Amino acid sequence: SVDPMTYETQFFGFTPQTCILRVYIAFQDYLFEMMQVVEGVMLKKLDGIPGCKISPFQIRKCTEKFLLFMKEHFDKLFAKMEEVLLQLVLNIPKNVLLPEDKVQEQYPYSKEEFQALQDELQQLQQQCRAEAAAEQALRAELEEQKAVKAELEKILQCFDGLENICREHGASNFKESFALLTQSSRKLQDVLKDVEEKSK
Amino acid sequence: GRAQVFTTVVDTFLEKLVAAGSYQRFVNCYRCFYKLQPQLTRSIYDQFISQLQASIKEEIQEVKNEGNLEGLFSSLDKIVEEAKDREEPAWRPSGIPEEDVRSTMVPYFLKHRSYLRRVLREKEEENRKVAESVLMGRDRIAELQQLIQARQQAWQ
Amino acid sequence: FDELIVETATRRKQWPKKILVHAIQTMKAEQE
Repeated sequence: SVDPMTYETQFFGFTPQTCILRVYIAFQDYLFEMMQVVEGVMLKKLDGIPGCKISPFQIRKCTEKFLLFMKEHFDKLFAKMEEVLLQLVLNIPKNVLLPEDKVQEQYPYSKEEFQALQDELQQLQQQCRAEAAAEQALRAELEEQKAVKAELEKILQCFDGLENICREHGASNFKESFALLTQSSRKLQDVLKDVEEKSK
Repeated sequence: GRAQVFTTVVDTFLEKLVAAGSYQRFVNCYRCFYKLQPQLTRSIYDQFISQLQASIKEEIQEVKNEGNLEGLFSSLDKIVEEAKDREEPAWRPSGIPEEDVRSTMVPYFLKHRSYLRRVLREKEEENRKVAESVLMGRDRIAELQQLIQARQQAWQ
Repeated sequence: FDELIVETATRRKQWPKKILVHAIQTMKAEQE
């Protein structure tokens, strides 16, 4: 049955009801204080009048009468003031959103939507990690390929070197030259045989 | 503005209180003293009213200063003015912190999502190029191996 | 009751931002 006015408290930093209560207590205290002062002044004055028939008790009765009357009106008037202050001044209308809560209307995500967003983030992170791992593997292979290519090219260079040597020594096609050399060797062998037979 | 309404309401309260606690009423209550000292009674009454008004106004000013009410009222007036075209009720805390804090996190999450998507896109593109180089490298190695085999066979 | 209301309202105003800071720190630490 009590409206705690939490949203107003969020803005002001204090509850409106407490503010009003503080004001009420202060005003009431001042009223009582002033009445005490009034009574005090009257009693002091009466003290100075010799043979005065008015007793302090009578003055006290008068004070109580006046105070009761004032307190009654005070309470009635203060209640009206409180109503106005709580409705018009220390109040945040229902259609008003405080600046710190703007995100609530800009991004009204339900539990499911929020979970979906978190899941998506997790998935993206996993994909990024996978891509990073893939990059590592690819670059490792590139390095390996570099070394392998270098070795293979060295071997090819050896073959090229051999062929160059043969070419430098007049054998552009080693296979043909070798065949020719074999042929020539055979011919020479045949000629040698011939010569040996004739010399016998 | 709220500040003006506040001041007006307090002033009205004081006015009506003073009107209720009129001199006539004061005299009615302190009749015995009034008969003895009518002028003093008037003086006491005037002092009482004046002091009461001053104390109440001072208290109000103190409350305004302590709570920075003037500033708060002005801010609130601005916020209310900005929302004047809106009819439907605004959001209010649900009382479940877990739910309410969600919306605070969403903007960051969305920013983070954009960032991750961009990074992933860039990484994928980069990896695609590196993968192409790797494939080309493999082809080249296969080519070299074939050449070497052919030369070796020829020498054999 | 009043203290409770003020405390609750103050937390509603201030803590979401603080929680966000911590959440971001946690996410960044996880990434690292």
